[in-house]
Amino acid sequence: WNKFKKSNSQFWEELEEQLISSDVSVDTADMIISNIREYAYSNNINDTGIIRDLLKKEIIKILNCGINEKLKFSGNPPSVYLIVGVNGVGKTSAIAKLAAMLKKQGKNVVMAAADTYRSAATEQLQHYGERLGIEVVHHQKLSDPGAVVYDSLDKALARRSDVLIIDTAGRMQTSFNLMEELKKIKRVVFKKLDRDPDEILIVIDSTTGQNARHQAEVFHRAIGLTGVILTKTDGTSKGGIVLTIKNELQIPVKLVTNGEKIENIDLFDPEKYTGAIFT
Amino acid sequence: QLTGKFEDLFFRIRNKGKLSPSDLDAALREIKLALLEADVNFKVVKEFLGNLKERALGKEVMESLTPYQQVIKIVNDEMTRMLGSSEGSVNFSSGGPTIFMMVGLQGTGKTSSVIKLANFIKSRFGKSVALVAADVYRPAAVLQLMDMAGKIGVDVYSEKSMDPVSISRKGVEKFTRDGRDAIIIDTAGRLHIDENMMLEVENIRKAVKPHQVYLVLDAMTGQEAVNIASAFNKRVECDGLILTKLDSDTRGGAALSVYYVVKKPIKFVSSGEKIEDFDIFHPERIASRILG
Ligand SMILES: Nc1nc2c(ncn2[C@@H]2O[C@H](COP(=O)(O)OP(=O)(O)OP(=O)(O)O)[C@@H](O)[C@H]2O)c(=O)[nH]1
Ligand SMILES: Nc1nc2c(ncn2[C@@H]2O[C@H](COP(=O)(O)OP(=O)(O)OP(=O)(O)O)[C@@H](O)[C@H]2O)c(=O)[nH]1
Ligand SMILES: [Mg+2]
Ligand SMILES: [Mg+2]
Repeated sequence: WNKFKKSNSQFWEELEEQLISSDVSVDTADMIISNIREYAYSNNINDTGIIRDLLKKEIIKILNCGINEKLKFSGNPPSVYLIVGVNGVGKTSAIAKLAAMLKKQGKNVVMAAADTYRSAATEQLQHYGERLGIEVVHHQKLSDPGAVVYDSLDKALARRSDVLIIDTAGRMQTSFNLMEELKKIKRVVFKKLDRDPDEILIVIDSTTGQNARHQAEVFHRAIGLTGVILTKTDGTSKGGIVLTIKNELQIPVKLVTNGEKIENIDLFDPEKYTGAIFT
Repeated sequence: QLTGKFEDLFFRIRNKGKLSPSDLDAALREIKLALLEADVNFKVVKEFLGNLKERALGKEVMESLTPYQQVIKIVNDEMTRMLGSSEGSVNFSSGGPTIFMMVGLQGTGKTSSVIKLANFIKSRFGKSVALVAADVYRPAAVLQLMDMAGKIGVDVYSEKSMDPVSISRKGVEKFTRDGRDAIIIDTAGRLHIDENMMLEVENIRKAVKPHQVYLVLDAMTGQEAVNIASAFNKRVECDGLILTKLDSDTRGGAALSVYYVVKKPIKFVSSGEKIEDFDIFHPERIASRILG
């Protein structure tokens, strides 16, 4: 065994580097690799191809979560999806794509333009609304985001819409005031519907490194996350931080966007995702 | 200069007169961990540790009365060296307007940086600035730029056409005729692996001949930062980088990796959404964040 260990220490190092270069955190990568190594040694497995497959299976196992990976729909419409995340990660685009996807499935969708801060955020969402024939509830610039959400809930209830998707302004997890604003938005939904949003999804950019874990942690502590939307997977980054986020915070990836066209959105597929890490 | 994890580590070994090989290995492992957690590219980390070990096994450390202090000094020197120097200020061209162009991946903060740089040039140098809206793809991109430009009293050239090369050329011609001191071109976000889009930004550069092309890079970019920056640099010959979203408290290892490999200076940093959250790059500040 020591012979295998010595001659293959490079093999294990390469496996670890594959994970690290995909932005998996060192802790999670070490945990996964040492579990596999222990299993391989105790089962006399020394075929590197088989070990690689074991590694893939282990990663898929971590990413899989049974029922949680599906989008939740409420028994009392509208189902409410609150979309959050730091600046520029792809929230507004993901919302348009998700709305289009749900509409194609025959659902009645309303979008809330609750980013009242950034220049042309409302116009950006309205552009998609017009293209898709989906209503966008909006107020004038710098109005209270909570008021937009309240108004959207009214409209969604009146129209008996199936889903209301709420766009919020990008915000750093390090901004106390902006995180408080998000809590307030969540409370508006609870007060109106007597339940929390059915999905609270953090949008994470595939190119982001270890800071994404901190983002997930702080957003989760503030408002409770039900899932991740992983964006820009059409780039060269693998978004491995979602493996860390699932492993350490138990937050699953639900959706993936892989381009700038409206159809570039899919339900998360752990097998496909894991395969991409190893190409 | 070293904070947090590094301080504990070196505090633990400081009272040992000599630096044993196992002490050094333990120290190197801790440094590797800290750098990877800071998003420094793993190949850059390997090389850094290699150089560090070589120097640590040399006379300056082994024959020093305070070997651990020597190692800290080396780490700090190497880090600061790897970040380049502060060359942030703007050099204006003597004949005609100075032309700037922003490029980068989607969502990194290009459009915001155009506005911040324009404001920086106006307020610090008293120069007249005008902008060219060459992002024809993103919904409401031109509106976004115009809305922000209106707040700082800066003109924007835009067209209904879908040809960013012609928009850029015409915008620069117009503002040159108007006698502006600086012209800044905003381009669409694009992937470094999108051949058509990289060709487009190459063509804009050829048509307009900017004095400064800045790659706008998100400070929280992970391991791919080096590949992204290298690809952009190869296609459009960047003059420098603008590092954004530093207020995320990200450690910023991407900055170090990119400078180490691409050797282009970081000119400016953006640390917030306000127009004034924009400043000249100071390497020492990033070095202490990475080692944080
Ligand atoms: N290539 C690629 N680009 C994307 C993807 N998702 C979003 N983008 C682009 O990323 C940029 C930012 O997208 P937005 O939807 O405005 O991001 P945001 O999170 O709403 O940004 P803020 O509201 O400013 O915080 C745009 O140029 C999008 O076209 C994706 O999956 N792939
Ligand atoms: N917190 C913070 N937000 C920033 C910073 N720089 C830019 N932003 C925000 O990041 C988001 C994206 O900025 P944009 O300027 O639209 O980015 P872009 O690169 O032009 O995006 P595309 O044109 O879609 O590729 C916006 O919400 C900005 O306000 C920064 O330094 N800190
Ligand atoms: Mg948005
Ligand atoms: Mg832009």
